[in-house]
Amino acid sequence: IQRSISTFDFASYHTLEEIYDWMDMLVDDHPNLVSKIQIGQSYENRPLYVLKFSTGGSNRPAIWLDTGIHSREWITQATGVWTANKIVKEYGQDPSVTAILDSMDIFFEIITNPDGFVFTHSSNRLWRKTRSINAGSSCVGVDPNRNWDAGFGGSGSSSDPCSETYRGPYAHSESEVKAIVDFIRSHGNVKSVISIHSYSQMLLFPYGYKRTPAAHHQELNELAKKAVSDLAAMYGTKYAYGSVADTIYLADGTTVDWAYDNGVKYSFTFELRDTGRYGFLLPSTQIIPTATETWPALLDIMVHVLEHPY
Amino acid sequence: EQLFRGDQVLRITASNEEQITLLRVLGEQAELQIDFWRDLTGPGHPADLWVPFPSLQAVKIFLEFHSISYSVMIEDVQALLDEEKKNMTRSRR
Repeated sequence: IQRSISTFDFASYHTLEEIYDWMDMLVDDHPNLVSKIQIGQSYENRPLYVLKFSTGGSNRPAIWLDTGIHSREWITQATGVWTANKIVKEYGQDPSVTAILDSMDIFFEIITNPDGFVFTHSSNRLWRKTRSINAGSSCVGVDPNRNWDAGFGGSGSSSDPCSETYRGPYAHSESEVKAIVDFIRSHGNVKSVISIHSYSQMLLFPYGYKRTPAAHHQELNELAKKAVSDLAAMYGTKYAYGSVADTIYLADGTTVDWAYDNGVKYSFTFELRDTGRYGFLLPSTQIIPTATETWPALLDIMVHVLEHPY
Repeated sequence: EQLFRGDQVLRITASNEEQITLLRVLGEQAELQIDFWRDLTGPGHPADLWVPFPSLQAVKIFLEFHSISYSVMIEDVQALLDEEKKNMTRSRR
């Protein structure tokens, strides 16, 4: 069967294999813009792939995007695939995307928790965590969004391996988390981290592990306000925005807090669309609308990062 | 493969802080195996709670006893999963 990127159905949910194959096709079709790098391996030894969008240069300032750290949130991985394709399509066409990629790189991990994702396809559609074995417990997995070294171990996470928000035995115990930590640290020039989840319709920024406002609270808040306003312009989808602690609850050990505490000023986390009925089981007919409305908000953040170097 | 026949997702709206505290206590009861899909954020904000079939009665009785308002958001989780699986197969074909 001849592989073709033009026949890929962005309006359907796909398996890990199909998405990894699609990534290869994207790289094959755009070798001067996209490359695939492996940043590590999952607990069950699956490769952790990151798409690098770059027009050249060395160690340029970079934007990190990830989707699907919670495996059951299928709309995020699907939005990730659509968005990666959109970046390629818009380079050279859209002035903002072109300007971003002419001076920055974008790193995009579409399947951040591959073991969990495969498990959602084979055994338990509602699986959220990693698939690592917990010593002394029959319960499997760690919540990879409570495993980061930022307020790790606080009350905004669980010490119970059977809980959906189990933080793990120690910070960065999960290879899926450690791989990102190592990558961002070794890169050294990441200016923005945008971690995408679903669902709840929120755009959040640090902090989650404490109620103290982040040093750049006002700037992040204004940027979030603009992003959610542009998102809503598409279909009227209303998003809440603010710090994690103020908007939802205290959450310890999260991606955005770790990124911010490690010098990444523009750290955001999205909670994508909820139609109000299906939750994580959002029908595939919602993929394109969700991805389409998210795009202007993502672009707002990326353009702001480009225009506000630090 | 784990099946979710009869599991429901309830949309709960707590009207005050006291009800939120009660719901947090409910969430800590490990034997119920419930899972907040959309977490509790504050009075008037909806939370979505996945309840396995064996815990349905206990959870609904708890909610009704404490006058916590809820509606059934997903009647049968497995039915939706079956539908999703069918759609994926069709799309792949």
